[in-house]
Amino acid sequence: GPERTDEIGALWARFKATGDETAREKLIIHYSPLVKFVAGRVGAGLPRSVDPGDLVSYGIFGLIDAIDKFEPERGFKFETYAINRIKGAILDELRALDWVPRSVRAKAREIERSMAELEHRLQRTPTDEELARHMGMPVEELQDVLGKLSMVGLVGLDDLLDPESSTTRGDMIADRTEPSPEENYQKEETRRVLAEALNKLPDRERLVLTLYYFEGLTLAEIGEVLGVTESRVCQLHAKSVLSLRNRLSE
Amino acid sequence: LEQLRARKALASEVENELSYYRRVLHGRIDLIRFEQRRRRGEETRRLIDALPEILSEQLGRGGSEMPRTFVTDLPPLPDTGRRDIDHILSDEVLLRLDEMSDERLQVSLDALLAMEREVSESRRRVQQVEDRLGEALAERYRSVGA
Ligand SMILES: Nc1nc2c(ncn2[C@@H]2O[C@@H]3COP(=O)(O)O[C@H]4[C@@H](O)[C@H](n5cnc6c(=O)[nH]c(N)nc65)O[C@@H]4COP(=O)(O)O[C@H]3[C@H]2O)c(=O)[nH]1
Ligand SMILES: Nc1nc2c(ncn2[C@@H]2O[C@@H]3COP(=O)(O)O[C@H]4[C@@H](O)[C@H](n5cnc6c(=O)[nH]c(N)nc65)O[C@@H]4COP(=O)(O)O[C@H]3[C@H]2O)c(=O)[nH]1
Repeated sequence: GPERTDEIGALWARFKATGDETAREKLIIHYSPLVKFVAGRVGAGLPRSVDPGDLVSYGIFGLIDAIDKFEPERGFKFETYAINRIKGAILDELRALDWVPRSVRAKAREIERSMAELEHRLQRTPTDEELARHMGMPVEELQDVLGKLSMVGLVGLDDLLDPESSTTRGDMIADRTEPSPEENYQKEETRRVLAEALNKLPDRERLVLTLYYFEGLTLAEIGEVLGVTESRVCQLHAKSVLSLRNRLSE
Repeated sequence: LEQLRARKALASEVENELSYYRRVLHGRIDLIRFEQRRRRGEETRRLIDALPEILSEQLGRGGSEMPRTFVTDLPPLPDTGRRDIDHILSDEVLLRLDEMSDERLQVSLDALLAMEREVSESRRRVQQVEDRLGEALAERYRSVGA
């Protein structure tokens, strides 16, 4: 890219040819502001208990890993490659530290199973009370788990709407200026299938997902439309996504 | 509704670009300030060892409890190379931090600070536009009886 001036280019060449530690350090420092950007974005959706300084530390490991593995001669843009590795490193570390207790993740699978069973039996989306009773847990606990699943990104549609952007594919990311025609067709097709499944959801569930994923509204704005709190929006979001996924897999 | 949607999508794209540039500027500014403190003897650590602390300033959410959105995917990076911010960022000051004179370092810092004020100002204005459009969209949905 244009900002790959000769000085940076020479530094990359020196580091890749000799593994020179000073060159590596200069590259880490030069690109380190990217970590600030990514840690801020990832941190924005996390519970306040997560220390932003920790996110930056994990992110720096991701940046170093990206610098060591990057191949400048392939002509891809380093920044795009790096931010996906940085994000991946932060999320991998958080998952390894079990910041979302295993109990919440185990419950997510249980909720998904119970939703499928009840929807099949009732031929409609179960209420929170019906779901909680079926699972033998208090409604408040169910709602708390649903809210957490949304907040920490364990339940969502990002992987369906934009498969390219999930961290697992971070390695192959080039500077995606133009998606290929196949990618475009695939994306349109997924959106069409999603929109169809969305239309079969009950009103409130459909609205939460439409406002968040297709209109880009914030949690607060969605809360205003539905007349509920932001935490209630988080709960409805998780429930609607689980219900939608059940319908897609039928 | 279509027009509102298009205008909001555009505001959000511009806001993403400005937020990216702003955070890159913040990183550079804070790294240079650390180097200046080191030269004055107020810091004994090496820059590379202090990176986590330098880069985590002003990163918390401040007052609000709830996030604006869920942990979402990163927006695509802006295409760089065309604007005057790219010109400022092409100053490879971070590659030669330890070799630059104090005056030259201050010149780089002043240029970055001036640009940061401009970017933060326009980001705030674009955020206000985006928020007004978001409110208008929410209102449309509310009035059709959600
Ligand atoms: N939750 C949240 N709050 C936000 C966001 N953007 C701005 N704010 C709030 O609005 C205040 C003013 O932001 P600004 O006009 O960009 O003005 C900012 C900006 O120009 C600059 N700044 C912010 N972060 C950094 C940083 O990491 N490094 C450097 N060097 N400057 C920074 O310092 C000024 C004051 O910063 P603060 O004291 O933190 O005060 C910030 C912060 O409380 C956001 O995305 N989320
Ligand atoms: N339309 C609109 N959009 C908004 C507003 N405030 C923030 N945003 C956008 O939403 C993203 C997340 O904001 P956050 O949850 O406050 O999360 C922020 C916040 O926690 C922190 N942050 C950013 N700037 C500052 C700052 O100046 N001071 C402090 N203390 N924290 C900041 O970094 C996180 C990520 O910041 P960004 O990358 O800039 O990304 C921001 C920005 O693109 C707003 O009022 N209206």
